[in-house]
Amino acid sequence: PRNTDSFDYSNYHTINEIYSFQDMLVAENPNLVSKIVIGQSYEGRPLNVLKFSTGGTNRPAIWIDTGIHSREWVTQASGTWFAKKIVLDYGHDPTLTAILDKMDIFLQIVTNPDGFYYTHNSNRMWRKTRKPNPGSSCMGVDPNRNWDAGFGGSGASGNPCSETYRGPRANSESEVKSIVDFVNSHRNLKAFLSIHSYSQMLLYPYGYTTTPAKDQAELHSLAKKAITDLASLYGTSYRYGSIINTIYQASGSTVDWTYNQGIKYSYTFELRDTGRYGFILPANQIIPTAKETWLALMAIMDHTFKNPY
Amino acid sequence: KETFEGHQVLRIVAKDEVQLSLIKDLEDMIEFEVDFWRGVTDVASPVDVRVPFHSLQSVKIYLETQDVEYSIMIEDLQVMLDEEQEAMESATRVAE
Repeated sequence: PRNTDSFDYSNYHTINEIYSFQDMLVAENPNLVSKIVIGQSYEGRPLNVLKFSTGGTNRPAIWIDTGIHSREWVTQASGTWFAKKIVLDYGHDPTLTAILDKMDIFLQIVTNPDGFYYTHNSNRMWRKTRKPNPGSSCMGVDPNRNWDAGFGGSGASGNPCSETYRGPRANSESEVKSIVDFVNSHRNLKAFLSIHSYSQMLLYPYGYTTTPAKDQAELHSLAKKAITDLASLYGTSYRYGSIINTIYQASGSTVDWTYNQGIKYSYTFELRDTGRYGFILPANQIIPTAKETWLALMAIMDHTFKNPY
Repeated sequence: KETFEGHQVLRIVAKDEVQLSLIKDLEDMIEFEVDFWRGVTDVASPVDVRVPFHSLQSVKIYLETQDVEYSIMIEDLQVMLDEEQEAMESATRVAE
């Protein structure tokens, strides 16, 4: 496509198509969108993050990432749609305009590029990174068990062949370490939204301990508001709660680490499948999924904007 | 390229906690090579598991002997992947 207006948001795309979409969006909107490369994947692919900013320096910011589990294709596709939505709505939607007039938004669409490339070319079911594990014939680490939050605890596997292999040590994966370094250097992120699929859930810390997060009451009520807004579009019903109470014990997960860094509004989304397609969600559900999820994202971003801390 | 002819995705519904742990035990049966798409959470939530063709019968026998209810969510995974690939290729052709 020659521009992001003619990009086909209602279909799945390869990593090259998404990366060139990102460059087109930046070129079309030089006063709003820029691209930051926060590091490289194991196989040397750039870790691209789109920055949406209307000025200022080191403004309070919101982070959104999709695709950390590579086979969850509806998330990268939704992330692409979110990027265009932000550009289209700035200056038109008063809520988003107010947010972007005072805050920045960072959006990483392909958070696990090696795994994503591998799903397109070798194994559609691949979830992890693609780094070899010394002493094992099995590749890859689960990038959502590799963070330094309860790392090594139960709720992840020590077996390199497991889908939830935590890795040899926290932040062993460059895809994870690059985000850690970015968060530590930026130091002014106020919300961190990590998007997975599937099973319609909105989850907040903790996953590695039953100890309630100190902001549990606020996180819970905000989650309720977010999933209510989400359901208002197509009736997609979400469950919500802390990771450990809602699904299972998960150690080393993204939002546990970001919350422990003081980023209060840390959430994991598990997008639809509302039916029986699992990870092979038909492309005709991409835009409905993105639209309903956007309503929840806006609820959390608006609350973050209106409740500075 | 890894293909998934004959792989099925089973949607398993536990009646109680005992059955939930029986389903979880599947994860440790390495020889079955099952892939949990939707993990074990609580009795109310179904568990979706991709089962390779070579262990389908064993897994179904394991579930049926324990009286664990399941349905076939995806009959043949490769058929769906071929459809997904075809949709992508035709979208690319239209774009070109």
